[in-house]
Amino acid sequence: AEVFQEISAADFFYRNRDIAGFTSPSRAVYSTIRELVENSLDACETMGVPPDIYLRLSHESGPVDGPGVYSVRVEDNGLGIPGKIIPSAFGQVLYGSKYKLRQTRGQFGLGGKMALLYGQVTTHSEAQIVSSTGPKDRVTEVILRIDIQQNKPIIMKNKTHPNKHHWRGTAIEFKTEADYSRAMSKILDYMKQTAIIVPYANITFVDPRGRLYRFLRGTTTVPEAPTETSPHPHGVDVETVQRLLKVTNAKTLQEFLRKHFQRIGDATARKFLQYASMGQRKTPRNMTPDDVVKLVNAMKNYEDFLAPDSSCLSPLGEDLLATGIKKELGITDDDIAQGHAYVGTLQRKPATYAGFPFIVEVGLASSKNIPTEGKILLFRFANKIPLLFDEASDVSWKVVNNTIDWRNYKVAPGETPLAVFVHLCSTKVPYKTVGKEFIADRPDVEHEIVNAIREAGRTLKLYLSKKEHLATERKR
Amino acid sequence: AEVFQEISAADFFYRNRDIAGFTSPSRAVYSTIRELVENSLDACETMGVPPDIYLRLSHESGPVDGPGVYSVRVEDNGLGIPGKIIPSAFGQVLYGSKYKLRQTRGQFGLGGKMALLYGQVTTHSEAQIVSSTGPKDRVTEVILRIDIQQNKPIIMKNKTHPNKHHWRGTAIEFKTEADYSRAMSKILDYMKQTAIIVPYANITFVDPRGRLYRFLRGTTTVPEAPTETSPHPHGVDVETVQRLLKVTNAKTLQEFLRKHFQRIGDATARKFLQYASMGQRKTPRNMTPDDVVKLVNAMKNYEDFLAPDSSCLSPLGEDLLATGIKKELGITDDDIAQGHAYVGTLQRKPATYAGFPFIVEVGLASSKNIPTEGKILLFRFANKIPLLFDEASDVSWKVVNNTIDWRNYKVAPGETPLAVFVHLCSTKVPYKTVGKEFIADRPDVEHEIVNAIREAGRTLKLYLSKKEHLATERKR
Ligand SMILES: Nc1ncnc2c1ncn2[C@@H]1O[C@H](COP(=O)(O)OP(=O)(O)OP(=O)(O)O)[C@@H](O)[C@H]1O
Ligand SMILES: Nc1ncnc2c1ncn2[C@@H]1O[C@H](COP(=O)(O)OP(=O)(O)OP(=O)(O)O)[C@@H](O)[C@H]1O
Ligand SMILES: [Mg+2]
Ligand SMILES: [Mg+2]
Repeated sequence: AEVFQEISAADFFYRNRDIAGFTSPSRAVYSTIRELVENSLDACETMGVPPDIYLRLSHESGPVDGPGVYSVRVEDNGLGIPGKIIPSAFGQVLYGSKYKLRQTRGQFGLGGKMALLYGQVTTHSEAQIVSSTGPKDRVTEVILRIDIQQNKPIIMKNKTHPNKHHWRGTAIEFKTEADYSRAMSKILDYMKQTAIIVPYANITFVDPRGRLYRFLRGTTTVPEAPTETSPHPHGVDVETVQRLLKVTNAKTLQEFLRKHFQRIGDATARKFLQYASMGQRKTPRNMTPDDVVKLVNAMKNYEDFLAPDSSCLSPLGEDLLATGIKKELGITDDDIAQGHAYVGTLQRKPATYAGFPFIVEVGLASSKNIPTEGKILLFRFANKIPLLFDEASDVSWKVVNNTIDWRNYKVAPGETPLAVFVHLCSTKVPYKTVGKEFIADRPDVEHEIVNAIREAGRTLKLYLSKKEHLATERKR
Repeated sequence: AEVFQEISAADFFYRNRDIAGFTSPSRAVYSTIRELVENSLDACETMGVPPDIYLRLSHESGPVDGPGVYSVRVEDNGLGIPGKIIPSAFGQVLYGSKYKLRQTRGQFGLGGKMALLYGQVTTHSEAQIVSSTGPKDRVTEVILRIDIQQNKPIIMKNKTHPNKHHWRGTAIEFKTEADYSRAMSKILDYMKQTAIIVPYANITFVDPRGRLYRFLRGTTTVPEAPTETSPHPHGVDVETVQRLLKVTNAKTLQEFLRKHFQRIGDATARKFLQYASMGQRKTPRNMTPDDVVKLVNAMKNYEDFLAPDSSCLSPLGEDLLATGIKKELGITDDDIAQGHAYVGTLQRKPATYAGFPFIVEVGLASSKNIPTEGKILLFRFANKIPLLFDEASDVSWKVVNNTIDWRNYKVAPGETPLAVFVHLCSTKVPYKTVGKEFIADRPDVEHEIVNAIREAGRTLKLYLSKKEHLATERKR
């Protein structure tokens, strides 16, 4: 006879931690660092402050050249976490503040817990979290482990201290099994690429060999924090609408639509309800399940809603992206002026997939510095996170290597030195896995990336044609 | 101020259903069918009975050429589900009977629920499940929906009936939004490839256009059902060992090791405990967390454990794989005898990754029937499931297209007609996503696939050399 069992969400992600990017001691230390840094960046951007992030990885025991025990410490000047919330924020899987329709790096309520969980199951380490939400708040210190089978924190210490230094931010420390020597180059790439896509952040990294890496901000201007948005009628289903109907205090269907969805004003609501032939007597209170199905189908098919509002998004911008690209590739403005190198960036108009707004920004760069090695160098970003693994599974890779006909732009792929930068920002990034390493090839997203690269390619073509022309001139 | 929220596992997979393969009405109907069929196949193989599976997809409303409402019905002659269990098995995410170390198609406790959930959120459908565990059991009928926010079933009907026909099995029916015209060819490929890898199953499929497809069994011999196995010491971590220590009734550490792990006999236990320098006074009762960490590290590093036991696995076998390949590619034994086509299969010795045993079986086929279109045709299987999506992200694709130097085997990739079949079976398939569509490139797994193809390649080479030789002869 079969034996049946239920498992908690923590147990599920413990058993399947490879799906979240925690496969081996080298991959796990990379994932640990990126999950913690992304939490800190989110926490700072939400406040609109330039992030100051300090990260230290120290070797505790075991081989230095292979898996050993390391301690990880990260500190930020972000908005902090209320003392009562800390145990759940770090001890309960599927708990967090990023379950909204808002452009944040976090979206699963899982990353921080995975880092702690991996440390705990490899070294039995507990985690110490210290945080304060500002000068008016005391400093809370929590030491906890995760009860994986129950998916709840095991609190070993929970006390507050006076906030003598008027501090605001969060500091986290725990031990974990790591293989730094194998992960080092990816970790440093992650830092460097974060510096490109978050040019207003200071990141300090002290590595296990005692080396100090400083990634200094190139600007103190922090862009507008992304804002939360309502669902768009094209992104709904029966469950979403039923949940809204349950909690709404709207008296009429018109009011319900205006209040809970974006881009529905009075006139639109009225016209739409006519189109949907929802009777005059229907109210949020008396909607039957069949009414809801009818309403949802009408919402999905009605073509006269305005496109999703993208003002909630916070892209990087063409200038900042160009600055970051030049920095990463070691291209000076002089190189460009003298025609030895090219950097071109562009930001597309907002687009949508499945009712979610998104913006694609691309950069193309050509310079002798760029190693060709038979391929086009691809840098991928989503919601200002660098994506460094599983390149060949990403929609951008597919576009760059299978869709774009580079000869149209005077590029011989693998011979002409070329680097392509793609940044996608959205209220929901269509990652293919919870490990946040590559983006699914959803048609709307794929088309937008194709069009962005084609548009950017035309300016690249001018540069390469001119270069080719000058070279032929010189020959004569 | 940030608003914090916890969500249930059902809510998590509802919000991220694309990660589970439920992206669009066409992809979702494929995923729905494969999740249900795989549950039925598991249920039959566990009993050792040749599966008889009936699947019907009928169009209910909406466009026939585009997303519409369909009803899905699947019936099997498997082991059935106990009446009291049905609500949780189909109404609670992260609940199931496949959380063991055993080769089954299911491994997440999620698939059946995702199919029902997608139907529910697109059409508000309830699901009817009817099951009996055999002639001595009554027939239980349950009608339910899933309370997504609470992750529990909402039972709308739950009654038993006398089992007049002495039936054993399960029947499930519900409605869902589907786009059959776009999914049809993938669904039929899935059926055909299931017929290859499960040659002892009968599958009947009635499609929305009323067409009947019958995939008849080629053999009535059902292989030994896969068995459950204990963890191998190389696959442990602190959490696993702590859980075992909590529940064990072993009085000594030696007994604990022998009882709860595979491949540890009396002598091995003693030698290992000496190697680990676990003091004589240590018992399962008085192990401290530091002792557990020490024990786990020793277990991972001790080299004298026997390799994981693979007798629990149930591969297809070289003969059955060859039969299935010939059927799929329309190659007759006559074609092969006359040298017009080649089919070669081989089963590798068991291997392991991260303490999990696995077996790789490969087949290579060359015949004029095989379309070349500039690439090598690749068929992928895992635990007797055909994998039809995300080919380019799969470890087998990487091996076939990037690692193997086909010229060593007289193959000009894309010109020489070639089909490669790869089947991996394991107590835990290293899928990269919960959608079970592609396998991660874990080094041990990748090496094994490379070696399998190289080994099979040598026999292919003989055939292609001979063919080339005869062709040159004919020219003179
Ligand atoms: N450094 C930090 N500063 C402020 N809040 C934080 C910090 N780290 C974590 N949090 C809070 O804890 C919550 C849980 O973090 P966690 O990384 O587990 O999930 P997430 O960031 O919401 O989603 P994801 O799994 O995609 O990372 C966050 O939503 C955030 O509210
Ligand atoms: N047709 C069936 N016959 C017998 N038992 C079934 C059947 N379908 C589902 N079950 C039972 O219900 C449980 C839950 O099924 P579900 O598909 O949700 O998860 P799973 O098969 O365990 O894992 P996965 O998510 O990988 O498919 C199964 O473990 C099995 O015990
Ligand atoms: Mg996070
Ligand atoms: Mg299943």
